[in-house]
Order: sequence, then C-alpha cells, then structure tokens
Amino acid sequence: NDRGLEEDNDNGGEELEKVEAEGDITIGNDLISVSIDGSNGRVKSITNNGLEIPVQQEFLYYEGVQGNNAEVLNRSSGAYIFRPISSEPISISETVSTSVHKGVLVEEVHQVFNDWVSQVIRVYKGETHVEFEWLVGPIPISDNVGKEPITRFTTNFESEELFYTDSNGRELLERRRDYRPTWTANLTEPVSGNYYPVTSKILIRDQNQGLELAVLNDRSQGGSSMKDGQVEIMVHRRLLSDDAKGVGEALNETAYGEGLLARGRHFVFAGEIAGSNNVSLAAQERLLAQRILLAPWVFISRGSAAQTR
Amino acid sequence: QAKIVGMMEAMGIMQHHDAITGTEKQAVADDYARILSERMSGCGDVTRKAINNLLSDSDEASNLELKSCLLLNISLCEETESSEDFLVTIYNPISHVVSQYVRLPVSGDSYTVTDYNDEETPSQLVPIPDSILNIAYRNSSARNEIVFQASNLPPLGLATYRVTLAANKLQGRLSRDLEESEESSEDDHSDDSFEETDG
Repeated sequence: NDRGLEEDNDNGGEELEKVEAEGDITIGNDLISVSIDGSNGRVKSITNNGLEIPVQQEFLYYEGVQGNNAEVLNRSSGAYIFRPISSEPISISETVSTSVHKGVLVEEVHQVFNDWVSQVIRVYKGETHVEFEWLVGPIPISDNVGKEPITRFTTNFESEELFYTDSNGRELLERRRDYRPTWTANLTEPVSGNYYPVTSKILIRDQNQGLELAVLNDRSQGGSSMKDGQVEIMVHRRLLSDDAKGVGEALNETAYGEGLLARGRHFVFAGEIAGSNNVSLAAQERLLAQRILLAPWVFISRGSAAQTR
Repeated sequence: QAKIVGMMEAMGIMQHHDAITGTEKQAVADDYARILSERMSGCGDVTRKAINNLLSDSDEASNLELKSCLLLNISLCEETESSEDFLVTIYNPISHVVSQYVRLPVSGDSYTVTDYNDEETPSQLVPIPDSILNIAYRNSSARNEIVFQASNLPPLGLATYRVTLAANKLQGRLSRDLEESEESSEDDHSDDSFEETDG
C-alpha cells in the first residue's frame, strides 16, 4: 500500500493486493497453484493439474562444528568439510509474515522469516512450476556459532530412502540414504554422509502414488533427503573455523564489512510422474533446465521506435 | 578476438576446483571476481558489435549502445532506473523458439511496453522485496520491477521491446499533438522560408 501500487491500473496492477496472513492464501495459474497457510505464512500445498499435494517448505540451519583439527573427530566444519554439530537442524522461524501481489502475468507471495532470511514465491502465467527466490544473509555470528542454512521441502511421499541427484554434468543418479552401492556403509556422519552434489536437480518419487517432487537450482549446491518425503538443499554457509584442508581461512566471507548475502532461485515441480498433456514431468523439467542454463541475454539501450522496428 | 580470448582465459581459471567450490582464500575470490568482471565487460563489447550486425543495417540501428545489467542479482540496473524510455533487446541462444519473462528494476510507477510493431505487450509492476531494498550498499532508486513476457523469441535470434514511462508517453503524445497542431498551423501560412528552418 505504501507504494501506491494498488491504485495504479496501468501495469496490470488492478489486482495487486497486500494482505496479512489471516486466511489461507493461494497464488497460481490455470496449471499450477500454491497454498500458503494463513496461520503461519508457510507453504501448505501445491496443486498441479487438479491434484493437490501437501508440501511444506521451511528454512532451517545446521550449526557447524568448531574443533581444533588436532584429530579427525575434532575437525571443524569449513570450506571443504560439512560437519554439523547435530543431525537435527534448527528452524529459522516458526511464523512467517507475508504479503501478496497478484497481477496479470505473475502472482507472488513475499515472505519474511526473520531479519536475515526472506523469500518470494511466484507463479508466472503459463508456467507449470513454482519459483522460490530466496535471500539469505548476512548470517549472524554474534553468538559465535557458524551456521549452514538449508531450505527443506516436506511431502507425504513414501520415497523408500531413495532420492535422485545429478552431479558435475553426469546423469541423474539414484541415491539411497545410509547406503553405498559397493560396500556396507556405516555412516558416522549421518547428515554430511548423505549429502550429495546437486548441479541442476534433486528429486524424490513416490512410485505407489506415481508422484514426484523435483527442485531445480540455479547454481551447484549440496542436498539430501534425510527422511522419506523430504528434500533439503543448502543455500548458504558462514563458518568461524578453518577445517585444516588447505584454505587456511574460515569460510566467513564479508562484503562492505558485513556477512555475504546469497540470493538464488529454486524451481519446483510437484505432480504426477506422467505429467500432463502428454508431457511427462521429467520432460517439463528438462525444458525448463535448458531455459535456465541458456537463458536469453538481455541488453538495454536508449533508442527510438524506429530502432525497435 | 583478444577480448574473446580474454573471456576464454577467465573461464579456464574459473574451472579450477577452488573457483567451482569456493575453497579459495578470500583475496583469491576477490581476484576471481575482478578477472570475471573485466573479461565480461570486454566480451560485452564483442557481443554489442555482433548484435548490432544482426540488427537492421541502417545507420541508426547499428549505433545501438547495448548495455548489460550485471547487478540484477540485487535488482539494480542503472540503465533502466535512470531512463524513462529504453529499449530491451533479447537474444535467444537456444536453437528453438522460447518465451521468457523479463524482469527489470525501474524507478517509475507505471510503464508501457511495446513490441517491434508498436503493439502494447502486457506488463506488470511488482514491488522489490524490502529485504532487497534495505541492503545498505545497494545504491538504487528502483522500488519496483517491470515484468513482461518476451514471447516466441526466434531461434538464435533477437526481439526488441520498448519500455516507456507512462507519464512520459503521455507527455510524448501531447508534444506530438502540439507539433502536429503547429505544423498544420504552419501549413496554413505556408511559406518557403519555413522549410529552411530547423523546426
């Protein structure tokens, strides 16, 4: 309201509205929609092709180990090594303040989790995915604790310990929690031992229901599925000790005297594996992945209508 | 050629595992950023020339000063924020037709987007989140982003859209009307000397 957009009809703003999270909020298009729980401001479900899938999304963080690196068990979490203190990440915020902005081309929910985590959830007209644009940082360290924030999607899928990630340009590989294909694994680091590179996509499937949840990212990240039905991706890191693997510095980056901000996007597909309109969900994901990787180049110039023609 | 090779060299450096994973010292990270920024700027000169070659061969079009917005990750673009009337040229690097939504930060409250045919394209203003606006080092007047869809971009081809501040467009129309009115008035008093004036 304070920007006067609601009164401005010139740019599809006639439907713009800003509401507090009292009742549930739904944004979307004819193909896909997202419901936000009015009681806490978090994602509640995604409806694709008429099928509603319960999906929760939240931000959490792992606290990084700060050791003395004297021996293996005392190694710190650092640039090379991900070593959380606990296997259970800490929720960043239980309640989320929201504002909704609807227009002719895109519908958005702006979420604020706390003073260092916020997000925009958006659905463009004609698209079959939901975009989550997250902004994390500067990660506070006044408590002298290094933090490794994640975004986590939770569904009711019975994914049977399986999830899929691609890595470094290779094909999508099946990953099984607490398992290695060529030896009997006994993971002493239950979280990091199950983390895998996610170069462009991580997904889970419920074969019995024929459902899939896939998250495409805009940069390489680490990710996992620590419980059936869950997908988590690390979005930022700020750590206070060197892990003694060669960098010689703690992963504690700053810009203009403050911790770094990270802003990125996750593109979420949720629906039947078979997809819709004879296009499988995997095919829809592949086409979007190409559009992300080879996005059009945008150039700005001063000019005239003649030049436009 | 030297500028393209410069970019190739930068990309070669960025393939080192330290640059990929972030396991470099901070000073090295800063140096990587410096190298990339310089080389991307150089490569931008080449891109500008290439795209101008693809555009109309008229003198006017071949002089387009194309600029890239490298700070869109914090919703900042000097070119779009400071201009009430600008062109957006979009190149599709994929070998089939795609449609893509374009988002650009702007300072005004109402804009009109027109395509090459001067037909209005649906657009929408969306507020930039407060968390971005509050970034201390983001020196920008933009509080909104203009969103429009670049539809059916040709394979390995271009499309150009014009974005005009609505008030500016109105003013432009008024000026044109005024000019036309003056011209018709001048016609009424036609005299050879009028043709020789700058007006």
